[in-house]
Amino acid sequence: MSWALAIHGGSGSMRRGHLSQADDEAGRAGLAAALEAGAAVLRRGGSALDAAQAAVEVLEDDPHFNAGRGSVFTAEGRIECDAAIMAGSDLAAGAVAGLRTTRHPVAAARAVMERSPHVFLAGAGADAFAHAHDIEAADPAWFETAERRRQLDEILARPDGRFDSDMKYG
Amino acid sequence: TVGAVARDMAGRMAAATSTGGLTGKKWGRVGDSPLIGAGTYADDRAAAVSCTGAGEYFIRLGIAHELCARVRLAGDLPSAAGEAMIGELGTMGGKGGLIHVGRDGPGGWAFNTPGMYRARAAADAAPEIAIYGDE
Repeated sequence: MSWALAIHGGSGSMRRGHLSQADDEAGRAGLAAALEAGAAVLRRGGSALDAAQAAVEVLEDDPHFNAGRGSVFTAEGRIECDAAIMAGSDLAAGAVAGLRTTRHPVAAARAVMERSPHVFLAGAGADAFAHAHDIEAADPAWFETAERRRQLDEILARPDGRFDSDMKYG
Repeated sequence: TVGAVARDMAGRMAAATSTGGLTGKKWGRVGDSPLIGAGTYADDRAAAVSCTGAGEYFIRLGIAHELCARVRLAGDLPSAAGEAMIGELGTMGGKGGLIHVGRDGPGGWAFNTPGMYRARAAADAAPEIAIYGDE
């Protein structure tokens, strides 16, 4: 059987000329790094689960993508991360929502899948579970970037003050 | 939102999705990414799927699971099932995209937005990276 991998960094209104050259290059570099992280696992015979997690963790650390570091802000000015992972062999699955202090949300989802009797944990309990299972913690400041703060300010300044309903920001 | 779908040398598949959600979200709003069957699903009998976009529509359509069900029960190729699901998404007024990998062949994607950050690699294919819809 031959291996295969696909990744994404989000869809939206990016058109040619919409992204700066720097953002275009940074996006492609981030995708290339994540693709290589996952492909390296598969080339050496590693599992699909490990490959998917490795690729997503690279993107979670890349501030150009809306996950982990570089996530968008809530209306209250906080960052809350969600993640899920699933194995096709036995339909095992793990998911977390509303994480605020866990560096790699996908690693927390994997721990829920493999080290708890549950599928889905949310909020402070999900962070507490992650930290109790040695999943790396991170200060909320780790996730914040000036660009995302600017985008939040822009949205909140709009008269209707609605969330990013037209998915302009990742 | 970011995601990955993989098939390993043993033929096992996996899907993973991670997101910060929507800018300015309120009241603890959660989208499709962490909902198994909506934004993330994997079934070795069919495919592995990770989604991105207007999460509320992906939740209502159960898109990741539905794509796998079409492959498993109707014999669709993942690519055809992916296009059909994005078509249904658009019909409901939703926007977004998905990536998929099946029991053989390279991974693929489908989306109805102007662009999508996407990439793929396979044992027998050169890596591809793209952002704009016309790439």
